[in-house]
Amino acid sequence: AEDTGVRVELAEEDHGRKSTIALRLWVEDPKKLKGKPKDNGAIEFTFDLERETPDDVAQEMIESGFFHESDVKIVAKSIRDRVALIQWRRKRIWPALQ
Amino acid sequence: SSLTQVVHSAGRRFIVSPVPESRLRES
Repeated sequence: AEDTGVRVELAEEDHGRKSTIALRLWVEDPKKLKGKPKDNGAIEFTFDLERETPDDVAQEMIESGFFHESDVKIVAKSIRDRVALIQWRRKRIWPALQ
Repeated sequence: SSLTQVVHSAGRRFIVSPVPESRLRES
Protein backbone atom coordinates (compact mmCIF):
# COMPACT_ATOMS: atom_id res chain seq x y z
CA ALA A 1 0.00 0.00 0.00
CA GLU A 2 1.05 3.59 -0.55
CA ASP A 3 2.86 5.29 2.30
CA THR A 4 0.35 7.87 3.47
CA GLY A 5 2.15 8.79 6.68
CA VAL A 6 -0.83 7.42 8.60
CA ARG A 7 -0.45 3.87 9.89
CA VAL A 8 -3.43 1.58 10.45
CA GLU A 9 -3.10 -1.85 12.04
CA LEU A 10 -5.30 -4.48 13.59
CA ALA A 11 -5.78 -3.85 17.31
CA GLU A 12 -6.74 -7.48 17.91
CA GLU A 13 -6.08 -10.84 16.35
CA ASP A 14 -8.32 -11.51 13.36
CA HIS A 15 -9.94 -14.95 13.23
CA GLY A 16 -12.05 -14.16 10.20
CA ARG A 17 -15.38 -14.75 11.94
CA LYS A 18 -16.52 -11.31 13.04
CA SER A 19 -17.61 -8.58 10.65
CA THR A 20 -16.52 -5.98 13.21
CA ILE A 21 -12.80 -5.60 13.77
CA ALA A 22 -10.76 -3.39 16.07
CA LEU A 23 -8.24 -1.14 14.36
CA ARG A 24 -5.58 1.22 15.65
CA LEU A 25 -4.48 4.30 13.70
CA TRP A 26 -1.64 6.70 14.32
CA VAL A 27 0.39 9.30 12.47
CA GLU A 28 3.86 8.15 11.48
CA ASP A 29 4.82 11.12 9.37
CA PRO A 30 2.99 14.39 10.14
CA LYS A 31 4.72 16.06 7.19
CA LYS A 32 2.49 14.08 4.82
CA LEU A 33 -0.63 15.70 6.26
CA LYS A 34 -1.96 19.08 5.20
CA GLY A 35 -3.24 20.03 8.62
CA LYS A 36 -1.82 19.47 12.08
CA PRO A 37 -3.08 16.31 13.77
CA LYS A 38 -4.48 16.68 17.28
CA ASP A 39 -1.69 14.82 19.05
CA ASN A 40 0.61 11.85 18.80
CA GLY A 41 -1.84 9.34 20.15
CA ALA A 42 -2.94 6.05 18.64
CA ILE A 43 -6.67 6.03 17.96
CA GLU A 44 -8.41 2.72 18.50
CA PHE A 45 -11.84 2.13 16.99
CA THR A 46 -14.08 -0.62 15.68
CA PHE A 47 -14.95 -1.02 12.03
CA ASP A 48 -17.75 -3.10 10.53
CA LEU A 49 -16.46 -4.65 7.32
CA GLU A 50 -19.95 -5.24 5.99
CA ARG A 51 -21.78 -2.06 6.94
CA GLU A 52 -19.27 0.77 7.13
CA THR A 53 -16.92 2.54 4.77
CA PRO A 54 -13.47 3.98 5.51
CA ASP A 55 -14.79 7.36 4.36
CA ASP A 56 -17.44 7.30 7.12
CA VAL A 57 -14.86 6.66 9.83
CA ALA A 58 -12.44 9.24 8.44
CA GLN A 59 -15.20 11.84 8.44
CA GLU A 60 -16.07 11.01 12.07
CA MET A 61 -12.41 11.42 13.03
CA ILE A 62 -12.36 14.87 11.42
CA GLU A 63 -15.61 15.80 13.21
CA SER A 64 -14.14 14.55 16.49
CA GLY A 65 -11.17 16.88 16.04
CA PHE A 66 -8.39 14.34 15.45
CA PHE A 67 -7.49 15.62 11.99
CA HIS A 68 -8.00 18.72 9.87
CA GLU A 69 -10.76 18.39 7.28
CA SER A 70 -8.25 18.73 4.47
CA ASP A 71 -6.82 15.35 5.49
CA VAL A 72 -10.06 13.37 5.25
CA LYS A 73 -8.96 11.67 2.02
CA ILE A 74 -5.56 10.58 3.30
CA VAL A 75 -7.09 9.19 6.50
CA ALA A 76 -9.80 7.36 4.51
CA LYS A 77 -7.22 5.93 2.12
CA SER A 78 -5.07 4.69 4.99
CA ILE A 79 -8.05 2.87 6.50
CA ARG A 80 -9.22 1.60 3.09
CA ASP A 81 -5.81 0.08 2.30
CA ARG A 82 -5.71 -1.77 5.62
CA VAL A 83 -9.31 -2.96 5.30
CA ALA A 84 -8.61 -4.24 1.78
CA LEU A 85 -5.61 -6.16 3.09
CA ILE A 86 -7.67 -7.68 5.90
CA GLN A 87 -10.41 -8.75 3.48
CA TRP A 88 -7.86 -10.18 1.04
CA ARG A 89 -6.22 -12.11 3.87
CA ARG A 90 -9.56 -13.43 5.09
CA LYS A 91 -10.49 -14.76 1.66
CA ARG A 92 -7.10 -16.39 1.31
CA ILE A 93 -6.89 -17.97 4.77
CA TRP A 94 -10.53 -18.67 5.56
CA PRO A 95 -12.33 -18.82 2.19
CA ALA A 96 -15.13 -20.99 3.57
CA LEU A 97 -16.00 -18.41 6.22
CA GLN A 98 -16.35 -15.54 3.81
CA SER B 1 -4.88 6.34 33.12
CA SER B 2 -3.36 7.67 29.89
CA LEU B 3 -6.32 6.55 27.83
CA THR B 4 -8.74 9.12 26.48
CA GLN B 5 -12.12 8.21 25.09
CA VAL B 6 -13.94 10.32 22.51
CA VAL B 7 -17.47 9.41 21.47
CA HIS B 8 -18.68 10.76 18.15
CA SER B 9 -22.28 11.88 17.85
CA ALA B 10 -22.96 8.89 15.58
CA GLY B 11 -22.00 6.62 18.47
CA ARG B 12 -18.55 5.43 17.51
CA ARG B 13 -15.98 5.34 20.29
CA PHE B 14 -12.42 6.40 19.70
CA ILE B 15 -9.95 5.38 22.39
CA VAL B 16 -6.70 7.31 22.29
CA SER B 17 -3.54 5.98 23.88
CA PRO B 18 0.10 7.05 23.60
CA VAL B 19 2.01 5.54 20.70
CA PRO B 20 5.09 3.65 21.96
CA GLU B 21 8.28 5.37 20.86
CA SER B 22 9.31 2.22 19.04
CA ARG B 23 6.31 2.56 16.71
CA LEU B 24 7.08 6.10 15.66
CA ARG B 25 9.14 6.54 12.55
CA GLU B 26 12.55 8.08 13.06
CA SER B 27 12.93 11.29 11.14
